[in-house]
Parts: sequence; structure tokens; C-alpha cells
Amino acid sequence: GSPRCASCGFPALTKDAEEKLMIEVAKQQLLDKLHLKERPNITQAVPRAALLTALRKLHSGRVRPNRTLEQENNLSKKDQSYEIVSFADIHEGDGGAQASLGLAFRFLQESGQSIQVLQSSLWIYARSSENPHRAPHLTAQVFLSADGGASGLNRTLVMEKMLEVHKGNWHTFPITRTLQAFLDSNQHQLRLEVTCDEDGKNLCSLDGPADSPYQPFLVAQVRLRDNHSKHLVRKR
Amino acid sequence: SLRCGDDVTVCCKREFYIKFKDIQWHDWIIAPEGYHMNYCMGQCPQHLSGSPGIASSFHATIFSQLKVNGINTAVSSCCVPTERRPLSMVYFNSQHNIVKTDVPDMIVESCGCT
Repeated sequence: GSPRCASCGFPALTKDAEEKLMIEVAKQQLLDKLHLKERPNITQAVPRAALLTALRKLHSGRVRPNRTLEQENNLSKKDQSYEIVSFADIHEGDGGAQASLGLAFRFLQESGQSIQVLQSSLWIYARSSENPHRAPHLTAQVFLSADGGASGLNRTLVMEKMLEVHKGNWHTFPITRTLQAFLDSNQHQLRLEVTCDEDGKNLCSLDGPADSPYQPFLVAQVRLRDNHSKHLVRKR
Repeated sequence: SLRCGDDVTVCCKREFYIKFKDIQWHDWIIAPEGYHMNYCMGQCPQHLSGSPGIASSFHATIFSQLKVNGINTAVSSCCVPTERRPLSMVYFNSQHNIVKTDVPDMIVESCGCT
């Protein structure tokens, strides 16, 4: 007499039981598709101002004139690529004679997973120059620090760029290769140092509290490498 | 594709929405606010087998072969998703990084009989 499921033959569930079951199915489906074993435990929320800034920049990055991100998306229609925004843990480094901004980004790859970085940029806010008589440009440098090593003693120059500093602005530093090399090395913390030196002052260091909307962040477009593409890379 | 109602017993799409706040997942999922999962349910009588819109699938081909060869009496047709669309998500991962991704095949758009 009791109705049965047409597809699987199991007895039909009550409405409440069905809803509970579907919620559990939905939760499990979301976790599986996001490659998560359990829901992330968020103990330390990113400040809302910083989050909104990053998401706005991420969106504007998709429609910027060189269309790089869009092209990469078209290339990887078959693969599921995704974007990561990572906020830095900030410490004031000591890059030798001049002060530097120390940034630490945390990434953890699950064992057996291999990630290919399609594109990655570091976003840094540089304050406007305090000296109106100086040239409106200054040199910004990004260094890679050895993990666990003393800052400033063991670091490699990743890139150098001229910045316009007649007014405060966001600047991007492409670090695709650096991030790929870091992920391939299976380390957990990517440590970078940034110097934008003007007469001993670092215009890239944060002026206000840590929850300012100018918190530096890293954006990466990545995708999971499957075994097939790994094989192709080895063969090549 | 039919939408399930009180008087629909044949294969149909049941709307199912979960608000992340209701399951306390809104602390790590930034967007969207909920998930329109939806699912398929209902009877698939023989005359509805292979309809609608599943003719190109592997399973439909197998079922057609079984019908042609007259051995379909032992096989029952199932109500399954025939069309799905991706879900765009922005969330915090375990390292408190923000991830934006389009997860394929998450939302059931229509249902049909195999």
C-alpha cells in the first residue's frame, strides 16, 4: 500500500525526512564539487572593506583592455578553472638599508593534487608621494623571501616596476611563474617583500589599521592538473 | 519539462532551494545566498521513455536498442535530469583564501525519462 520510489524502488519518505535527506545530499554535493572534505572553519574573517575592494578589483581585472583573463577562460572551457583571492599576513620586513613590506600568503594543496597557475598578480596600494618636489615616479621592487629565512638576508628579486605616485593608486605585479614554482615546491607559505622607497619611506607599506581597504592581496586563476596533462608535460 | 505540482505524478522537476543562512554555511560561502539544487521525481510510463530531450545520451541509445530488440519489458525507465547548469560560487577555503569558481552541472534545469 505505501508508495514507492519509481526509480530506485525504496519506500517513499515523509515530507520532513525527504527535506532533511535532500539538504544532506545538497551539502555533500557542494563539498564534493569544491573538492572539500568538510566545510571550512572560518575563525578569522577578512575585513569587509578589504573583501569588497578585492572583489571589485577582481571583477575589473576581467574586463581590462588586454583581455588576458578572458582569453585564458576561452582556452580552458573543458577544464574547471577557478580564481583565488588571498590576503596577506603582513609584517614589516627589514630589507637591508630600506624598510620593506613583508607579505605571507598561505596555500595548501591537498596531497595528490597538482595545480596549474594560469595567471597571477599581486595587488599593492602605493600612497601618494609626500614630497611635491620629487619626480612623480619611483621604483617598486618585489622580492621572494626564503621560507623561514631571515628577511632581507636570503631574498631574490622577482620584479621591478616604475610607479606613478603623484596620487595614491593600486598597482599590479604579475607573479605567475613565482606562484607556480612555489606551488610545485609543496611549501605552505609564500613570502614576498615589497619596497617602494622614497627617501627611506616605503610608500607601499600600510599607513592605517590592518582592516583598511588597502590591504595587499594576490589574485590567481588556477586549474587542477589531471593525470593526463601531467603525463603530457613529462613527455614534452 | 514538467514542474512538479500536487497533481503531477509523471516525471517532473521539483524545485528545491537551500538558503545557506538556514544551514549555517553563510559564514564561508560569500555568494550566492543559496542553492537552487532542484531534483527529478515521478513515474516514467513506457510511452514516456526516451522523452524529452535525452535522445542524444548514451543511456537513451542503449534503451532504444533494447526496445528495438523487444527486450525492454524487464527494464524500467527512470526520471533523470536532462539539462543542468553551472553554479557560480565565491567562498572562503580552509586557508581563508577567497575562491571564485563556476561549478559545472549543479542546478537541474529539466527532467525527462530515460
